[in-house]
This record gives sequence, structure tokens and C-alpha cells, in this order.
Amino acid sequence: AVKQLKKRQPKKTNDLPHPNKLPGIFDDIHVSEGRQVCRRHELYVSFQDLGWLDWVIAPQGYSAFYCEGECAFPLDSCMNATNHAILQSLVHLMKPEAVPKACCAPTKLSATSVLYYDSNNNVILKKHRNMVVKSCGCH
Amino acid sequence: NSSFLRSHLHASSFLQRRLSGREKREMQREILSILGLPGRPRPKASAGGKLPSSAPLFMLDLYHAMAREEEDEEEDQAPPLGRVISRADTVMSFVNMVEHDRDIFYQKPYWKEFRFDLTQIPTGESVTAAEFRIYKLRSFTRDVNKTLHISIYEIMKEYSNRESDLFLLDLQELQAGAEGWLVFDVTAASNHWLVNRKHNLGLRLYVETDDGQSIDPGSAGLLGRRGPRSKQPFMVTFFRASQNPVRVTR
Repeated sequence: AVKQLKKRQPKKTNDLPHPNKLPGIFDDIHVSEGRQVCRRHELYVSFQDLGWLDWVIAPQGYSAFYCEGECAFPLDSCMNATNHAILQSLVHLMKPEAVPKACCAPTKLSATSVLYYDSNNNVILKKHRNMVVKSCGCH
Repeated sequence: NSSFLRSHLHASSFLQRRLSGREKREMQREILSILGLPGRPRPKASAGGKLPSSAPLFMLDLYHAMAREEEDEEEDQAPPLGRVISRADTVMSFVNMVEHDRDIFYQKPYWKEFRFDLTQIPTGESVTAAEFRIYKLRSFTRDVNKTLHISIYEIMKEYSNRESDLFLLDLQELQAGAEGWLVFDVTAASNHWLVNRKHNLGLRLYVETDDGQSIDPGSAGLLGRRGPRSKQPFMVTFFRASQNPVRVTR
């Protein structure tokens, strides 16, 4: 093997410079050739609108994020994609029947807690791990 | 860009569409299922029209502390909460159901008894810790520098003709002039009650001086059910899921 001059490589990570995790009703929107690329969407569930504030103490609502969009090659430069997803997207181009596209799925999840009364007036604080989608990407 | 507008409008109309009654009920069912509830709880209003508030206030503080910890974890800061709280999947507070006093109108020793209904505990979770919390006012009737020994027992067996069998759970020493919430470790009792629910005979609290003289808990400043709503005794239990919950396909 030919020994090449080594450049100092930045720390390897799947998080690209601008991970798709901006808050708000819509995260950053990327549209490529009429197709929506993989991104995070928000669907706010209001406990107030559901008429549940007599038993749910906190929070007043919940941001139910989800991931939706296409993982089509070439993957968007801002996209949070695994190396395997990049390869899979390439192979899919060559053998679309044999290899499916990479999936748009959560890349980072966090916990959320709900505080509520039960029918005996006891108060319950329930922590749901891996519940809130923090960012989406191609897997 | 027409494709941008199309996709944006599509997403907006999806988000702004009002849910039909059926969809709303389905969404409610789905959220209740995630919370592990068979149906929507119906908390009862107390006689005064308001719910007891010491436990909800404590739990709300805990909720905010946990939320802060989750934010800090995202920023890779050290968790500020204790290990038990950080590792808990569920925390439940229990309202005191029954309170019996043997106060100054009875013979010594004086005591206070409390009972909590632990039948509604979540399935598939194990108790990691349990606390009994009671508020103590400054004792004005005796020397404020005097040391008080406050002990909490699990009632193991009751008899009609003799004293109950008791098991010591926790003991605290403090000055008669001290004021604030006292926290007793009652993990052993809650574990016994979960294994055998009909053995839940409650907790008994005694107050003694250095020389072993029994003191009426009320006159030592310990508040019971007749105290202000924000200072009523309650129990908190911390649970950890023994396994990942299996979700039914819907």
C-alpha cells in the first residue's frame, strides 16, 4: 500500500453539520425534484383540546414529532444519514427490485414525562423513555 | 417553486384539519394505551370541592426537576437529581386514606397511624424506593432545643387484646423547634404490601424524648389530616420498569 500524507480527520460522527432538528411546526423543508426529503414533522396533541385537564396536570400538550420523507440518492447534504444508508441508497439505484431504499426514521429520541391524577386522587408521574423524536435521518 | 408550495400546502392542510369525533376518540384511546390506562381517570373532588394538594405540589416540583434533567442530559450536563429519581420510570404519590390517633386523651404511649391504598400500582414495575412525608411545625409547647426521636413502623399484625406487632422502618432525631417536611424511608413496607396486599395495615408513628418519654405527635408539631391541605402527609413510591412494555399492534 502506498503510504499517503495523513490529514487530521475530524471526529467521525453521523451527525452532519446541520442536523435536521429545528423546533416548530415544520422543521427545515427540503424539496428535491418534487419529492419531500426525509425530515421531522410536528403534530401537536393538546390535552386541553381533548378536555383532559381535569386529570392531566402537566404538560398541557405534547409535540408528537414524526419522521417522513424520502431517502433518495444523492442524499441531501443537510441530512442525518448513516454510512450504511448512503450505500444502501446507491445499491438501490442499481438494483431497485432487490434492495429497498433506506428508511426515514428517528436518529435521536428523548424521554418525556406526564403528570396526572388517577381515579383515587393519587398522582402519577410517568416517564416515557425514547418517546420524543429529536431528529430524523436515513437508516 | 410549485412543488415546494404543493408539499407545504399538503402538510398544512393535514395539520390544520379538525379531527372528527371518531378520530378524536381513537387518538384519546391511543394516548391512554401509551400511558397504560384502561380508560380516562376520573379523579374525585374532595368535600371542599378541591383536591388534596400537598402530594400534587410535590409531584409537580418533581416533574419540573425531571424535565430540567432531561434538558440537561441533552446538553451533556451531569444529572442534578438523585439516582433513584433519575432511574424511575414511574413515581406515584398516595393520599392518606385513614388516620388514627392515640393522643393525649388516651394512655401513653401516644401514636399516629396512616394507611395508603397501594392496590393501583402499575403492573410490570418494581419498587426501587418509597418515602413517607409528613410536615412538622415548630413545637411551642416544649423546649425548642430538646431532641425528639421520631420513629416510623410498619404494622405487621393487629390484635384485639394486646398491642400490635410492629416492624421498625426508619428513625429520625431532630430538635423540637425544627420545621419542615420530614422524609422517612418506607421501602420495606411498600415491598411487603405489594407482595401481599391484604397485609397492608398501615404505618405507625411515635415521638419520644431523649429519656424515652412518649409525646403526642400532634403537640410535637406533626400535621395530619386536619392540617392545611398543602401540608398533609402522603407517601411517594418510585418504580422502575422490569422490562420494556410490549405494545399491542393496533
